[in-house]
Amino acid sequence: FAVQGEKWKYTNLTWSLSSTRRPSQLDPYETRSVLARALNVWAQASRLTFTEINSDEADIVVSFAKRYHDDAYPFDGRGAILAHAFFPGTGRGGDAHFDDDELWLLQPRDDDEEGTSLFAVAAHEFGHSLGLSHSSVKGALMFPWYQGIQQNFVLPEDDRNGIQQMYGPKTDTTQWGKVPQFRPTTTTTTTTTTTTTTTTTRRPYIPYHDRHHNRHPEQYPNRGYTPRIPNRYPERHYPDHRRHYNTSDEHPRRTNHHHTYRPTERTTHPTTYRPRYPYVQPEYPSNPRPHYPNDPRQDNPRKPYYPEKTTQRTTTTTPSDKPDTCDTSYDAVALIRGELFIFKNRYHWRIGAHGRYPGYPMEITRMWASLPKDLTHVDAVYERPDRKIAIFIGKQLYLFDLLNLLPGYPKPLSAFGLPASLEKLDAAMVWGHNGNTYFYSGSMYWKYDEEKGRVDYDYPRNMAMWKGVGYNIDSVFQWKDGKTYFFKGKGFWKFNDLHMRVENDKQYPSATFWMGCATERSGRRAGYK
Amino acid sequence: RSRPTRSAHEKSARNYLETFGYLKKGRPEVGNLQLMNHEQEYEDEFRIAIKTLQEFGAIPVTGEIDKATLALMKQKRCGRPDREEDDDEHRRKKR
Repeated sequence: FAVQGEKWKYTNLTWSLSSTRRPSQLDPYETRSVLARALNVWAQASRLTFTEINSDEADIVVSFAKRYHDDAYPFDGRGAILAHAFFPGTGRGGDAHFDDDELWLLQPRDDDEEGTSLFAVAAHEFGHSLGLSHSSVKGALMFPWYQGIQQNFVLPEDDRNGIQQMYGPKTDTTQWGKVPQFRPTTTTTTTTTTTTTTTTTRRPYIPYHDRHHNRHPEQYPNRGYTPRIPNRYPERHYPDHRRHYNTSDEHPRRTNHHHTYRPTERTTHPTTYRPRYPYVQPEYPSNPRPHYPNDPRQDNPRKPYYPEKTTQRTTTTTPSDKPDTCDTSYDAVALIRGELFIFKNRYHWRIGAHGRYPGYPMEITRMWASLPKDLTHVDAVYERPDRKIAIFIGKQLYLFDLLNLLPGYPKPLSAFGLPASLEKLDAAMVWGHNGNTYFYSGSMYWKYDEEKGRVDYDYPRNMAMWKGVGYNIDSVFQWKDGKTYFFKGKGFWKFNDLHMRVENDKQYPSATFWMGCATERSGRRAGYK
Repeated sequence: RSRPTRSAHEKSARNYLETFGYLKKGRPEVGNLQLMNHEQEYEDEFRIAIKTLQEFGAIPVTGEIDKATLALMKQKRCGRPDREEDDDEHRRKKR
């Protein structure tokens, strides 16, 4: 066995099936029953206990997702990669993700080779959730390749040694609790796969809809809010998601001495809550949750409130050069500190974990005040590996340390080995496939050596290397999924880095995907050939 | 000039080895001249990675992409790397 290094500081862990990412093909109640049995495999061999709390604040949140799903480990459809889990820790730590495209079997079937036992995979993934890495012992539960599961499964010795090294063996004075069965009724209870025969008083099962919506009844008085979950963090009442706001390393249960959930008085709104203005921050938030343009939660009233600072407004009329968010091409697109920045004319949009920031598009110079006051547009923007932000305008490079222009800048493009005759760059990016930086202009591109500060001597080369994107691109960048996206006109291509060509010859409309605009407005009928 | 073309099996194997932590990611772009100088070094790394995979997967250690290795790479498995690097993504902390 292999211990990764991180472990839980307590043994009474909580778990939950995600309220939003449940299996599409499985009954959630049976799924929870299987997950409880999988956790019980580890409970039987160690001092660990697992309590289902039906909350996204649980230590181990189990979710089902397809393809790209909010982390750097996209699923691949049916077969091959089945699931993954994160090692112990706060935030995403401990969470287990299952590929919703798999044919999951709730009951082991010897004669069905196509299906995959959810119990077997869950038991393996929970090993990661508890701090175990992969084992090279064939037959061990933590062996990385799927081996199926047998009836009356008992944790193999290799895994038992691993879990007991971290959390100690099970004490002798306890007995095993009965593995609970879940029933789809309102009297369904949260359950404890505990080492004692004592059962705690459990709160009734409350559907997600009832539990989570309208935490602000004064704002949404007609939603029938009934506070049922104690607010453990009254000073953080507004937030809707643990990963963004639970900044404490303290285990939530430490403030909840007995684990019975009781309705409590709703805490009044905090007086310490401050909106995120003034807008310019000392550091960008570093991406608690990637932005998914079509994420329905963008319209969720529970999303954090970013009030507009009306005093900063200098005009109420729309300038003529202000681009239409849902009907425009882009001058540059860049991922900076985990947020998407899209530039057009002298404006830019900022798209963070919760979608597009309100009040945008906003003048670029309000973010980077050292840029020319008469700025009309930028040509290319990218975040360098040293986190400095490079902004190309015409024949000049402006280099910023966050918001501050570095001494000696702007510098001419020729200072970096680019031809003196070059009027501008079209795009610049750090290519995720190899970590190198590339500049694009017209029909040519250059590889830029960040250490030497110059383009490599055997460049430029023809853009034909990047099959499918043509010449004179508008922008290119690497998104959080590790994929490369080229932009031209009002559309974009997703690029296959391994095959060095676009995945689809036909463009996708940018506004629909990146700005979350309605399809009709983004001009889909016009075609993107 | 470009480096010698690799077989589809090699490309697929390299991707697999990178995904599951046997090879470090970050190989230069197709046709990168710099790679030419390190071709031998790269081949050695690749063979070592294949051997490590074979050892981990409990199949004969040959250093070649043989049938057993191809079969191993097609098997259903966990998405976590077998050889963990220090990776913030796996140890994300609440701020």
